[in-house]
Amino acid sequence: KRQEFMLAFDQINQNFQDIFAELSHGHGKLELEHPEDPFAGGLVIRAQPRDKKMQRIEALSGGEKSLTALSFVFAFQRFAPAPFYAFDEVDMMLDGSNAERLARMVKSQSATAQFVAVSLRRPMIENADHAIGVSLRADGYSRVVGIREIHIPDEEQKPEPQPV
Amino acid sequence: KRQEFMLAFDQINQNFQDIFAELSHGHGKLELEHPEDPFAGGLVIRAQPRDKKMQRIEALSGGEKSLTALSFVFAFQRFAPAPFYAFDEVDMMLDGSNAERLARMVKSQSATAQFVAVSLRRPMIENADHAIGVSLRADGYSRVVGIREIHIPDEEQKPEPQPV
Amino acid sequence: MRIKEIELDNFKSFGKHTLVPLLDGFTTISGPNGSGKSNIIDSLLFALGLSSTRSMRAERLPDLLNNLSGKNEARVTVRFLNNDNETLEVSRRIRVKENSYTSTYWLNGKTATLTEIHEELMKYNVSPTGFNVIMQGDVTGIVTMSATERRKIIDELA
Amino acid sequence: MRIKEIELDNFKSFGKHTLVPLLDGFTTISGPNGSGKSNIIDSLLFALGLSSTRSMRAERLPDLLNNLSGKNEARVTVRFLNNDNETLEVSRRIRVKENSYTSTYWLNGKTATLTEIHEELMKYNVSPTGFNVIMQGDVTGIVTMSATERRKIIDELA
Ligand SMILES: Nc1ncnc2c1ncn2[C@@H]1O[C@H](COP(=O)(O)OP(=O)(O)OP(=O)(O)O)[C@@H](O)[C@H]1O
Ligand SMILES: Nc1ncnc2c1ncn2[C@@H]1O[C@H](COP(=O)(O)OP(=O)(O)OP(=O)(O)O)[C@@H](O)[C@H]1O
Ligand SMILES: [Mg+2]
Ligand SMILES: [Mg+2]
Repeated sequence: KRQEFMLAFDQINQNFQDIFAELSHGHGKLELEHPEDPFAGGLVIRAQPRDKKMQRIEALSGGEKSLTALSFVFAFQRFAPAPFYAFDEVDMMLDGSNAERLARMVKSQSATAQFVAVSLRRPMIENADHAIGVSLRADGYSRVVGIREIHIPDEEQKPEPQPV
Repeated sequence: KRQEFMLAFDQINQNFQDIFAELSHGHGKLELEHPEDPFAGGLVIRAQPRDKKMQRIEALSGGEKSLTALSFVFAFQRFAPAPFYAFDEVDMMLDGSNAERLARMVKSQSATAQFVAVSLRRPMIENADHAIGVSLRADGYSRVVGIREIHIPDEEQKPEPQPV
Repeated sequence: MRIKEIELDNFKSFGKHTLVPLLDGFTTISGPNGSGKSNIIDSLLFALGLSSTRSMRAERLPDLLNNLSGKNEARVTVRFLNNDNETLEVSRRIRVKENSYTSTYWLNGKTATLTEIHEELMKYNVSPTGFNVIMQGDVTGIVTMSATERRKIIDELA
Repeated sequence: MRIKEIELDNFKSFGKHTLVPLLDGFTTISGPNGSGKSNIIDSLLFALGLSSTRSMRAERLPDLLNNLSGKNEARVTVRFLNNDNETLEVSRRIRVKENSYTSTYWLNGKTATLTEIHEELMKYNVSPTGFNVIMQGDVTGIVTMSATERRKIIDELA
């Protein structure tokens, strides 16, 4: 039981280090509070953004926390892939360059899993294979349209959906 | 005591209705759970977005909750103005047109109070009188520059700060 | 394996029967505030039994019925397609009567318990703790959760 | 009345002494993730005694000292200017010694208690519950807080 846990942990840790470096250009790793008896302690995330000292994770900025959390999710996914991932505005705190880096990583991870991401952000929409538009009609009901041609938001404005 | 409370409540409620209508094009109002004895109950927000039925406030979308919350803050401010308000990314869930509406309201409220808003959003930066840029230097320390010329982000990218 | 389509019937703001077809790869969902994007995410949580009623922003299950249409039930069906083109179908319906309501799950057309749904989905690493669905505002929760909670996520795998 | 400037000395990522001048009207603060924008907001909360240590993302006050510079104290001063061009100055310093630390407030150059700072700021409707500062991720909290908590905000005024 403990052996299986350590196998999973080591692999996810290695994934986390690679992915965190790619997303943030910093250094990160996972640690067990009790390496000798993992189930007696928790799992801690160590994250060091570029040019900075290792920081308490709670002190990280909103964008840095988002990238750290997503690195953990992707690390987990590479170890135990699921058929789909559905993300609701996980890029909301990211600046332009981090949003772009995340979008490219979702794109590359989507080779092994289906990704559905609710997003108003241009980098996410530009990197996607497909786009769905949602709107509320005057009758008060939500409707969905598939979008053939993606109109990129000028600044976070909804793309103009063209019915499929 | 109760009379002073009701005076404040009625005024803030009126402010809330006006501001909520302007920000969301919907209808909103404040209600007391115990109007006869206010201190025996709480203060409830009723919010009805355009084209929709009155909804439990918890069911509102992220953007709708943000506008509802900010309407309450501005309603409060009009009744009991403070010298400054400091907002950290309160527009993060807003779509383009709501972000624009909010930015214009902050601009108009700034006639009676100083507003400092951390934001990566173009509408906010475009409507501001002044802009400050923050960056982390290679030595790991944060620095601040005042910006004379505002470069609008192409998509949420940091504006290029020009030292004052 | 991937989701082939999500069928929403009277669920939250989707008062009109709606089919959301999904292709493989990377899809974005966009639209104005309040249009229904997060409600689509909620429909996945609802049908697959992945979260509490509160996490779908409802106080009780009947809150999930569209409040304009006057209908007394809501249903969501998620159809998966695996690599051999076989379908896996999970469906859930809330039906409201005078003073009560029922919640029914179906797995491939037969009624099923939530436990049976969870066991089937677990074979594909789909579970409430597997990060398959990250809700609006929740992403940083992975960083702020306790160290023990985070370790238990890996326990589930091993 | 408005803030004229915020002076940061060794506070969080501002290891170098920094003056943030502020003009009247509407100012935005922008920059990349992790550059220090929210830390400026934290510096206002810190100096004016408006929030808990945890709300500034620190576990204990010494966490607020810049962790690169090696200095043993951090200080933030906020200078207000009123309509008659008179200055109101609030300052706070954390000084760390071997196993302990001190937190000192000044009001217009004289040491003061947190209560005295709060009483002075309350004259201008600046208080922990007055929404003067809304932190990152917190805006929807106004909607999700309990009805009683929300009513108490108005109690404070009356
Ligand atoms: N049972 C219901 N019947 C009808 N409408 C509902 C019901 N439950 C929620 N809604 C409405 O659905 C809307 C929320 O939709 P949703 O959260 O999906 O929006 P969104 O597209 O994610 O917006 P945002 O970009 O702001 O996050 C709200 O306006 C809410 O009033
Ligand atoms: N005591 C400290 N010494 C040095 N650096 C610190 C200290 N406390 C926090 N930091 C650093 O400050 C950075 C966070 O800054 P801040 O939260 O102000 O960023 P931000 O500009 O608001 O970013 P975002 O756009 O992502 O919200 C983190 O990288 C954190 O490591
Ligand atoms: Mg949403
Ligand atoms: Mg921030």
